[in-house]
Amino acid sequence: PCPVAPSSRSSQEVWESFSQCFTPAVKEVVEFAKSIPGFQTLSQHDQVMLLKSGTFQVLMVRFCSLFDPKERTVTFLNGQTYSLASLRALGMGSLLDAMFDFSEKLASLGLEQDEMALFMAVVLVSADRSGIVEVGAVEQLQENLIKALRSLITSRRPDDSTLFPKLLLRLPDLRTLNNQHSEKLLAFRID
Amino acid sequence: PKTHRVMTLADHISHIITQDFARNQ
Repeated sequence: PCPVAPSSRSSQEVWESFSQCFTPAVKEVVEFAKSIPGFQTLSQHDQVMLLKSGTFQVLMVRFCSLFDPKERTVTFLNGQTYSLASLRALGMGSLLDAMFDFSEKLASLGLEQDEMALFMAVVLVSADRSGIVEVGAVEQLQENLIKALRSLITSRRPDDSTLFPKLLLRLPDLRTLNNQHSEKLLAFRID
Repeated sequence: PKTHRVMTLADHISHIITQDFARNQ
């Protein structure tokens, strides 16, 4: 739910309410990660590092369902729909454009909910390894999750051998989104 | 006067994750 403002509020206030949106969304990714089979067998340090480098990318996948690439609108969980143009005032134009493109490609694959969830688990454990101590353990977990994703997708679409590779090709897209946009500024009012 | 704390998305995400793991220690 994102209380993005009616037009009467200043873009600063709009920006603050938009920034507030991220906090619950990030917490949900942390809970999601803990539910991934094997994630909590990693060291606490490596769990934190993977979350720090992968959460933005998981959020990008989760937010895709809010984006309507055809209408160029975003509908928040509170039902409020905004056009791309109105959201540009928040100064996130380039991120929003990239999000529309990414969500169009992902939506075209037509994944089921459980396939999307497993894909998000793969996204998280495929995140940047620079801070990881036990790389082998993370790579083993990634391999297991990719195997599970492949068998789930191929079992449902035995005659479509292109979907799985197309899905894995979204991983570099997400990494680019992350490198280009995770340094965007948020603003929090401190009274 | 209202003051503002500005941080990057990445830092905001890191902050929430660190807080969560510290709380559940």
